[in-house]
Amino acid sequence: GVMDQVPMRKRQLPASFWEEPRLT
Amino acid sequence: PWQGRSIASSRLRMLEFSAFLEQPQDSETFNKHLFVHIGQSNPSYSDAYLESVDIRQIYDKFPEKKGGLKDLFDKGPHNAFFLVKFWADLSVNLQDDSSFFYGVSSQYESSENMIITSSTKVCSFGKQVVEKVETEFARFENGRYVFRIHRSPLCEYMINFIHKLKHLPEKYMMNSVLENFTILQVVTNKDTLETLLCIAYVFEVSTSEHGAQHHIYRLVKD
Repeated sequence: GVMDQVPMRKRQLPASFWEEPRLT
Repeated sequence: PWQGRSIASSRLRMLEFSAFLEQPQDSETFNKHLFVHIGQSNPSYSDAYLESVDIRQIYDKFPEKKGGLKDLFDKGPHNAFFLVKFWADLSVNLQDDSSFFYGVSSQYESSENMIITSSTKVCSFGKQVVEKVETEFARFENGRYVFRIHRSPLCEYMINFIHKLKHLPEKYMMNSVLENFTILQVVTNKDTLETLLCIAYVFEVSTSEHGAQHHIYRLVKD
């Protein structure tokens, strides 16, 4: 596919995808 | 209200999901460690909808051949497709001990009486390495049908994987391995083969003191 080998960080994902929730 | 706000299609709703390790403390008590966990939620109409992710951004992380994620999504229904980003809690001491139990439990509910089949595919670099298929009958409880996959043993591959991951000295190394590790769970109606839920799981290691965390997204194709 077109995304092969593209690091996840370079993909179009929501900002929250990289923000670990801090809730208990 | 849970449609669009939790892992639920118009036919089936996930109530709970956990992967855990039980270690006996003494003859009567167990210490239960949750690697990942989705707890019961009760969204209301005032809650925001889940964020969405374009499914094409993750196609290559899951099986792409016939019957893969793309085919499944094209078949629909689109409201059954979700992405879960887990921050797994690996802050547990693992020893090789046969008295340890590694398990997965999950629960679902529906307004329909049916038999469900859950297929769970572990993927490495988008290619399936192992699959578990489970069939579950409904139990009528409190006016709805409940499906419980209770304490399903984690397979050898997964136990070894967790052990190897734990042996890596730094979290960034674990996350680098996890970048190419995914799980695809597809729940279907056994008789009609209709897709009831399709959940794509991706992972990082939790840095929180509060244990496993997660975000849930709807998968869409804009």
